[in-house]
Amino acid sequence: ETHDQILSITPTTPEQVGIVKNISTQYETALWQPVDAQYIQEETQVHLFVPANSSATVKALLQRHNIAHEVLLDNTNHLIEMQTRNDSTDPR
Amino acid sequence: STTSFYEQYHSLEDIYYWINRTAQDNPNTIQTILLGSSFEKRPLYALKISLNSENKKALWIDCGIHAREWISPAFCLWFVQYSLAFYKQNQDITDILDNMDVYILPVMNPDGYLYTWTTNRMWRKSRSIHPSSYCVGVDLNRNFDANWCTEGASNDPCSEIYCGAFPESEPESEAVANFLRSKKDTIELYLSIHAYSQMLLFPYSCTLDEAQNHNELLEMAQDASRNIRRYYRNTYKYGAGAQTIYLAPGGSDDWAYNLGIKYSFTFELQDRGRYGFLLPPSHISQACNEALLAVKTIARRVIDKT
Repeated sequence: ETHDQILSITPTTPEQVGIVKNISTQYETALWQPVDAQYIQEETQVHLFVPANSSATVKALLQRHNIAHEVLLDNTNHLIEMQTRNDSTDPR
Repeated sequence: STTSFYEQYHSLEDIYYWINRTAQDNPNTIQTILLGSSFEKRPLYALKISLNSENKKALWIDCGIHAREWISPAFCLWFVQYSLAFYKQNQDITDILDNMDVYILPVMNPDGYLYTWTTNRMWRKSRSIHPSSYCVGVDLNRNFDANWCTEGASNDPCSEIYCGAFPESEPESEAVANFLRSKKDTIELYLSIHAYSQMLLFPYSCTLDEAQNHNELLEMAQDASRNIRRYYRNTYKYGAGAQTIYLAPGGSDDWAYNLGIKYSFTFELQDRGRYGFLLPPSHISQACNEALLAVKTIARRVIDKT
């Protein structure tokens, strides 16, 4: 992957919860939802920011353990560019 | 230029400029109040919008307690602009400003906000350093004195939900708490603006117990959610924080409630998770209008009750 991504991950067993907790505390990821690994539970969506250089490893881990996941945002870099672009008028 | 100033996100420098400029341009309406300074010694400015008579009851709104939640400061700017532009044009905001002063803190965590613009877009906490750890920052919404650092917070400085060394250990939370303590007899309604997931939350988050006026708060949030649904497709969920999401002790809304501000809410703005903290500028308008509708609904009900 060449872009940072947001993954939506849904663990369904206690073992999968444990694996997602481990992933979220490694690989320079950032939890969006829930805010901390202690809140991760079965059947609840986890939104995880994954930097491009960790993406392949994280996805391979999820696939190896049959953990359901999808790409929520494919190109966060582009969205950050949009957010920081300044083409507005003066507040007056 | 294709978009307005208020449909863009802004750097901390631009927000400070906007605060000064807004106060200068509206000297009879807006006053700048210096609440204190951040860990890195940046000023914490609140704006006071005050029209007509003195000694009114007041509404407090804080934004940007979590650094990466950019829609939150955007809402505070939006609210001020809307108040100035639509007073005497829109009945709701006119009634609110005729009956309440409004205190608005656009960026409660300026150090963190700057850090998200310059270094790490995903940063959430403050930027304080701790002698015993290499990790930086405290979750300011775990740092207030409401069942501080119990289940749902962490005493690990490396955690995203680190509660700090002691309640109000952070200059940002201490400054806000001191100001609210000094105004507790006039502030009737406390609002803290967050992102994301579209929820209207109220005490308690620090315990599963219900607040003394739980049903009243529930009805107000329900009414606000119903009003949002009338105009927008998105529906806001609502409820007590701990029951609706999870236990989260040390939050500002619980603390304000325990201080005596009986109408205390935390709003989680757009979206439901598609964009999260990276909500595109084109969505700012709807996100702010939804939240504005909730503020107006709840503020009018508070005015009717007090």
